[in-house]
Amino acid sequence: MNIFRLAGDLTHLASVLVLLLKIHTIKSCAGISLKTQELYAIVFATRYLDLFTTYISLYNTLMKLIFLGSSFSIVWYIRKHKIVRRSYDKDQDTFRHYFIVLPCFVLALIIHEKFTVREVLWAFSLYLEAVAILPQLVLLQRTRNIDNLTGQYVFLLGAYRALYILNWIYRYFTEPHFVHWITWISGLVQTLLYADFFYYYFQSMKNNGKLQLPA
Amino acid sequence: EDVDDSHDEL
Repeated sequence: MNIFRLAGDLTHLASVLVLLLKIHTIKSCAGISLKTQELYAIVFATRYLDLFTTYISLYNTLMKLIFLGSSFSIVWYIRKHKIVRRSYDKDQDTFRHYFIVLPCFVLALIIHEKFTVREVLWAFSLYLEAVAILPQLVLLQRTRNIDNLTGQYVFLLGAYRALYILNWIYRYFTEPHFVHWITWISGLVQTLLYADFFYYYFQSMKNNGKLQLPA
Repeated sequence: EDVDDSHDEL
């Protein structure tokens, strides 16, 4: 494992911890899209099915369990926790799941590495992850005034994706035959979705001000 | 022979 991959995974882990910190200690999920969190839960549930069939490393297994456990517990908190759920911006978070899930599934049926259950679900999880942030970005755009933890959460998620791209470039040059078009293209699309957010995030840092997206 | 490295990432 190279440094970019490790840094990417740790950034991903940090993003989840920031979100759990916000939800668990402040007891608020204001500005967080339940739709995005539910899509991530589906992403991890379909991608990490191989937890039961393939062993890669202890690191790999532990991280998978953490991402699965955290994504489902975040969904639980927002839906069921008696205090947290009151802060959920239900009326603003209106993205429809099936507009995203269905096309991703159809695409996975058409474009995959092999036509097996595991490979189709793997491709589906990649396509879905690429666009799962959209409801969250729409919500940010609507609420406009973004609190620090929410801003950091989205920033860390974007940074994790950018580091994964560096990891693929590194692996391409150091490992023979490391070519995975499906992973790379969906990963690139996913990272590009953060471009606009990154722009305003760095602007707000430069001006030492609060993160605000334009209307 | 190629190793299956397609699923070693998270």
